[in-house]
Amino acid sequence: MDIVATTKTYVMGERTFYALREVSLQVEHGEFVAVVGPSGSGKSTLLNLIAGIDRPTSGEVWVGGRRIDTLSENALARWRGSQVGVVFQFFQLLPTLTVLENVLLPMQLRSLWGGSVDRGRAGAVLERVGMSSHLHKLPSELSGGERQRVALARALANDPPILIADEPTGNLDTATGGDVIRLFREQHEAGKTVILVTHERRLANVASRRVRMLDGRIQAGDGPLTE
Amino acid sequence: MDIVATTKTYVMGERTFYALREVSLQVEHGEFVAVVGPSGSGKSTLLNLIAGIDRPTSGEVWVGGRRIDTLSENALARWRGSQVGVVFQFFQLLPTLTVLENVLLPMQLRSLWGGSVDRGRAGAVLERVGMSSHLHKLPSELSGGERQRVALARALANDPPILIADEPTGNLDTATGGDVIRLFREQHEAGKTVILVTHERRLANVASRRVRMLDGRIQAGDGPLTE
Ligand SMILES: Nc1ncnc2c1ncn2[C@@H]1O[C@H](COP(=O)(O)OP(=O)(O)OP(=O)(O)O)[C@@H](O)[C@H]1O
Ligand SMILES: Nc1ncnc2c1ncn2[C@@H]1O[C@H](COP(=O)(O)OP(=O)(O)OP(=O)(O)O)[C@@H](O)[C@H]1O
Ligand SMILES: [Mg+2]
Ligand SMILES: [Mg+2]
Repeated sequence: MDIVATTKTYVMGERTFYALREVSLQVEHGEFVAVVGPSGSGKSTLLNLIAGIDRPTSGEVWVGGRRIDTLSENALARWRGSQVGVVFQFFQLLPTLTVLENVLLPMQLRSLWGGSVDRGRAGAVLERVGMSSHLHKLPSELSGGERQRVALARALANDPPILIADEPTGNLDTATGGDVIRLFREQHEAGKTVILVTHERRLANVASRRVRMLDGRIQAGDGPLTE
Repeated sequence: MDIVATTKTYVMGERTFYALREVSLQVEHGEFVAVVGPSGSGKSTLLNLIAGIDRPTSGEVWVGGRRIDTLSENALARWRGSQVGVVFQFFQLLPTLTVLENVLLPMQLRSLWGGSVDRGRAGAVLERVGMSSHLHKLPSELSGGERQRVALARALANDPPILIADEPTGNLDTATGGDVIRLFREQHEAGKTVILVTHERRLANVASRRVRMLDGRIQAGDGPLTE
C-alpha cells in the first residue's frame, strides 16, 4: 500500500478545512499498523481513503499494486467487496436487516461476481465475537458494544486480505475489548494486512508499528505509546 | 434519586430478553457515580430510565423527590428539559442543525416555559469543549470525537442540576479525554449530580463510587477499578 503526497480538503463558504496535508505512507502486505492521534487529526479521513470509501483532493492512493483513487464507482465497489473489510467508527449497520442478515450481505453482494453465500461462516464469525444469541435482532435492539461487534463480524464476512477498522474497541469494556484485540492478532498472524485507528494503548501497542497524526500530517516516530 | 426494584424486559416472539432484573439503586444529590460493566450488561438501559428517556417494565424511578416513570410524555419532557442534561452513547445530534444550533436547541425548548436563549453561553460551552472553530458545521462534517464533544456541550446548555452521560470519552484520545474528565469534575465540584457509564479506568476512578453491572443486575462492591 502506497499513499503518495495525499491531501484532503473541504471547502465551506470562504474557508477551506484541511483534513489531510500532503500525507505519504507505505504499508507492507501482512503488516499490522495502528493509527493514533488527537480528535480531529485526520485518522478517519486517512482510513476512508485507504478503504476506497472516499477520494483525495490531490495525491495518489495505491493498494495491492493497483491505483484505487481513479477507479470508477463500480470498479471501486467491486474491488472493495473482495479486497477490504471495513469496521466504520459508527458501525453503519443496515437498520432494517437483522444481525445475521447484516453479516450475510457482503457475501450476497460478492456472489454477484462469483463468491458464495455461506450461512455457516456467518454464524461462526458471529460466534467468534460473542453475538450468537442475538442473530435475529435488529441493530436498534442491541447495546452499543453489541453493535460494534456485529460490525466487526460483517467486516470479516468475506475473509478479506486487508482489514481496516476505526476505533474497533471504542464502545467495549476491558474484557470484551480484550477478546476483540485477540481477534485482530489472529487475523495478523494469518497473514492479513491490518490497519486500524485506536486511542487504546493496549491495542496500539499490539500493532507492529504506530502512525501518529496531528492536524492532518503524519508525525515522526512509530514506537509504542507510553502514557 | 431512588430506583426501586426495577426490571426492564423486551419480548421478541417467544423469547424475553432481560435488560434489567430487579435493580435497586440510591444516589444522593451532588454525588458522582460511575456505572461500569461488560457490553450488554444493562448500563445504557439503567441510564435511560434515570434520565426519563425510557420507562421500566416494573418497579419505580424517583428523581429529586418526584416519581418520574409514571409522568405523562409532556410532563416528562418538561421535567427533562430543566432537570437533566444527557450525553447519549451515540450522540443523537440533529443532522440538519449546525453545531451552534444543536447547543441552542435545549435553550429554545426550555424558553417555551420561561427560560432564556443565550448565544453567549452556547458559545462559551462550545469553547470549553474545544469546538469553537466548528460552530457552523453540520454533524456530518465533524469527526467522531468532535461530535461527542458537541453532544456534551448540548447537555450542559441549560446548566442542569443532573448530568447523565453514556461513554462520554469513548471516541476521544487520551489528551482530549482528559479535558472532558476535568469538565465532569468541575461539574461535580459545582454541586451537580453526575451519573455516567464508562469503561475507562481513569474516569471511573474519578467518581465518588462505582456501580458494577452484570447481566442486568447490580453487583456488590463500589471500590476503584484496578485492572
Ligand atoms: N429493544 C431491544 N430488544 C431486545 N433486546 C434489547 C433491546 N434493547 C436492548 N436490548 C438488550 O438489553 C441488553 C442491555 O443493553 P444495554 O444497552 O443496556 O447494554 P450496555 O451495558 O449499555 O452495553 P454496551 O457497553 O455494549 O453499550 C443487551 O443485551 C441488549 O441486547
Ligand atoms: N465534510 C467535512 N466538511 C468539513 N470538515 C470536515 C468534513 N469531514 C471532516 N472534516 C474535518 O476534518 C478533520 C479530520 O476529521 P477526521 O474524521 O479524519 O478526524 P479523526 O482523527 O478521525 O478524529 P476523531 O478521533 O475525533 O474521530 C476534522 O477536524 C473534521 O472537522
Ligand atoms: Mg475518527
Ligand atoms: Mg451502552
